[in-house]
Amino acid sequence: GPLYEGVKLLVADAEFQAGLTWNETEFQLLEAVTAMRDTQTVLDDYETLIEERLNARLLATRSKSLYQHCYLQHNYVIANFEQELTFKLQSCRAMLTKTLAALQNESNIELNFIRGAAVEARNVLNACNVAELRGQESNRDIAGITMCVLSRIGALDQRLSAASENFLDLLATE
Amino acid sequence: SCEEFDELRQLFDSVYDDISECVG
Repeated sequence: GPLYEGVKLLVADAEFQAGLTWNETEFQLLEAVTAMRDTQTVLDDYETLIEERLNARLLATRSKSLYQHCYLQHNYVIANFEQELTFKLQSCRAMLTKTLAALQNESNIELNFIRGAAVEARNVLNACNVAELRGQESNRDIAGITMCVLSRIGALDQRLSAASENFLDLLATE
Repeated sequence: SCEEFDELRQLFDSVYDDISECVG
């Protein structure tokens, strides 16, 4: 009857919304992880560049090359911050590694919930014996089944919203 | 700390731009 169809539609909609939420969450996660990995690559490349530059400077100043004066006029400035630059690069890299781990570990509870929410919505059909709404059940059964569906779908929606919000907060913080 | 690194990197790059220009 119409109640059975309506309940099935309600569950299908919850399942669909949960699927959309997971798609969006997964997209945001991948974007953040990719951006952080790209930054790690930039740091690796830059570390190599620092070494090359410093080696060239040492070579030019030690071998008294024609270009020695080009380096010497900047010697004081370079000597002042070359160590600091390497230190800050390593600090940045350590922070990225920590953030990546935090993003993937701390958010696991939220992510796992969002990932499984669509299946959980679908499971409401079985958990509440929705199929029984098709048969000739008593009013008491109809009310029980309907309440079961409404409460489970409502709770799922609330938890999904909270998990999604928490995850987006974590992304913004990190 | 990544912002501090980026600021210092820009300074470092500008010094080496001058050096590259001088070396030719």
